[in-house]
Amino acid sequence: MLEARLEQSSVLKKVVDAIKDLVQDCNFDCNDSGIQLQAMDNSHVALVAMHLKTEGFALYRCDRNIALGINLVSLQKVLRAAQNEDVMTLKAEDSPDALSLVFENSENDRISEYDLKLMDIDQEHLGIPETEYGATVKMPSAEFQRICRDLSLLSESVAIEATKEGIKFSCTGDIGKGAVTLRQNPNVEKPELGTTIELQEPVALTFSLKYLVNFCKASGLSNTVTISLSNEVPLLIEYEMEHGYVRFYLAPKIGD
Amino acid sequence: PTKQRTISSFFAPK
Repeated sequence: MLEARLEQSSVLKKVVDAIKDLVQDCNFDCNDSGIQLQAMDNSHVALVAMHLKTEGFALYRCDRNIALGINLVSLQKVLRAAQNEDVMTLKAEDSPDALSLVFENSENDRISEYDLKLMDIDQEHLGIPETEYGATVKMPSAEFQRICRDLSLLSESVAIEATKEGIKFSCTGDIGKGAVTLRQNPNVEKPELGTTIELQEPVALTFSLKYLVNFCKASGLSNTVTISLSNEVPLLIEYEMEHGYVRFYLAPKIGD
Repeated sequence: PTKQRTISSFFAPK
């Protein structure tokens, strides 16, 4: 059986908020390393991989591998009943029909108990190869979100170029064009506000802004985001949590 | 003209 307790419900609430517009139904794979999820969007253009590691739980017990087939819209309805500061306990049997969720407030005078029906989801897992990326950019997640939103108002696609000059996001649309260039600017006192760029080789790729804007819904998970790019492979966008991560992969647009 | 690729054309099923 599974029994997993989070000190703060906000952790799972934010994870579900981050991915629910990308995938609808997915398996939460529970095993002795924690709770993991891997799912593609309907069009198979983007992939999300999530890991909540056991260290992040106040209590974690999972005797054998359990796949919780969850509709994320339904899960979000139940999670609305949890306050951010509530302690959340997840429980499931070995072959569960339902996931039990218990929310307790810090004063210990309210206990909310919910059951979420589970579904059988036949989901294939993809092997994600270890990749030495040509360029890796770490920057404030809020700034990345702003750039994606601003450019998405002009165009469907963004060209991302990483050179020794910096990283340039540019787009062209019906009403005009726009570009934002970021230069390396580490912040010694507040590293989360700085921008660092590691460049092995110049990279130039084109991506759909619709997906990037969607990924930015994970900005609440972390003050910083890491963007990893290599020519002609999917881009990796990672939001790192204290004990886990949410990673998004996006296939590029490539000339015929 | 560019064409949107799919993730499965890069990552193989396990």
